[in-house]
Amino acid sequence: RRFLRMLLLRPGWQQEEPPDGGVARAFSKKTLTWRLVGEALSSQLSVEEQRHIFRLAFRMWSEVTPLDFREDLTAPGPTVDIKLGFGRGRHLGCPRVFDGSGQEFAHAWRLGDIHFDDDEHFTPPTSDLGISLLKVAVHEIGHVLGLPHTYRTGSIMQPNYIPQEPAFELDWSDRKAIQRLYGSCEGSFDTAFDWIRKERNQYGEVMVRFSTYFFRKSWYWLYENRNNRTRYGDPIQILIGWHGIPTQNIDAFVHIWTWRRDERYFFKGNQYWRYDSDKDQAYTDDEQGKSYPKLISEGFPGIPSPLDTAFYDRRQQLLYFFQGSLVFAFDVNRNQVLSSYPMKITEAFPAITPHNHPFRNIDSAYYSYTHNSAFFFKDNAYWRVVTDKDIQQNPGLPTNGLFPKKSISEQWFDICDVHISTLNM
Amino acid sequence: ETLFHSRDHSDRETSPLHQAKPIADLHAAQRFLSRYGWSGSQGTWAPSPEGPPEATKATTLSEAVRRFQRVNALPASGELDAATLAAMNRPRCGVPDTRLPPPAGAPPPPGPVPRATRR
Repeated sequence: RRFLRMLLLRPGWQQEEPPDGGVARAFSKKTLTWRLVGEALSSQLSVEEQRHIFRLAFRMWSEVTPLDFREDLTAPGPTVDIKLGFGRGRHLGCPRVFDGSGQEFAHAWRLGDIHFDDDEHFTPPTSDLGISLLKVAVHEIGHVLGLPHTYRTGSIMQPNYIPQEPAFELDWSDRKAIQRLYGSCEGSFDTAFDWIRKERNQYGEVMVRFSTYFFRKSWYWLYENRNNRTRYGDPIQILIGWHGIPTQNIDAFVHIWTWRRDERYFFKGNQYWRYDSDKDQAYTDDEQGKSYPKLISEGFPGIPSPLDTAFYDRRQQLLYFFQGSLVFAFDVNRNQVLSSYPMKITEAFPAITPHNHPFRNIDSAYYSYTHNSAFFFKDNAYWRVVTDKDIQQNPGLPTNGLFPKKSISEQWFDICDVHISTLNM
Repeated sequence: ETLFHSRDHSDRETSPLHQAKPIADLHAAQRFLSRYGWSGSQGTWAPSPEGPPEATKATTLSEAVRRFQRVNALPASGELDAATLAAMNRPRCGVPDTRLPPPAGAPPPPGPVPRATRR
């Protein structure tokens, strides 16, 4: 009890009394610093390997929380939020003596210090032997952030080390537990889209599959709709996953898909790029040998730039381009803007609930094959566009009406930034 | 760094002395239960003149053992049997288990439980 009192009474340590007497968040700022203490290195792994493993451990928590973690090698020690070190037996001035190889392998202080017993056989993530330093580090960081032990199978916060295949991830319940402390991840997106591709199954039949992508600044996530989370290890740099398009701040993506056409375009500024799905790279030239990128005003007469966003309506074979408070409907067969456009977004996509509308400067318009609906994203919120099916069920709904806004993080989970220093791990 | 790696580290070799002492008897088990928050204050375990009467100590001990057995999916006999001692000897984190598992976690997500794939 005395030990625990010491843990909790750290000067400046953030202790928000939890409402249910349960766990409480430990930090109130978004970016936390950490350091592997130079005089407390392990003698089992190279220093760089130790730091890389800790960087990955922090990144794994950052992928599921609004927190960012930055390695700080220069600030004065006391100002570093989380300090990690190895020791044996009596170590680092810690009152809790380690017991040697076996049993206790590490402990964490809510003060933000994490100690690893260097008598244990700690191994890198690639090894099946010993005790995975990555798993132990993720566990102990969980404590420093405020998570207690749990005996729930699959949780990284189980008190005992569970030897299993080296690849491990934070499961759904661990993610929700930490998000109960620090909230869900919010933020706007430059563009979001489903990437359709045709594949042949083992019987040679053509299968149509899609992957969902969210882009923000210079990175992106693949969203696994069936698992309700982003792909493990995301976000990654656009530069790494996409070839030949701008590496940041994409304005829009559209996929023109008809019986005769299957074209994908990225837009940025006053230019656009066509992307070759099969070769996974941007086209350098079109069929006439004219090079990409091209001017939007050339390829899409009457469409202004830069754009806020755009999406393709397959039902009407119309491209909707958004700029400011206006929307332009572009007929892909006649290659021209419909005569009744541009229109106010509020007219073309009327609010179902008065004043509940994005009005202008939409961040992203996203047609989701998972939900068979179009969504307008702005800041942390989305508005879903009324579909034919909605109107069948409720004839009073306006065509292309917008349902009242909801929070993006309630529909798409764990789309979290990581600190720029760990982006291309 | 190069200096550090070039220096002699034989003093840091893992010596057989650095093996954790197995938890194999009542006293070691009492220390374990107290260290990891399964029993009350140290006094309940360590023999002390003003300690509670013998009967209370025995009850407290078996109650703590029972609680530990329950979360480790062992028969909650309250006895320090071999399985219970083995569970106490498993590699573990040093943070006490003081807060017993928080209320049941969020309901599992819809769809199949995803297996971790290599990043």
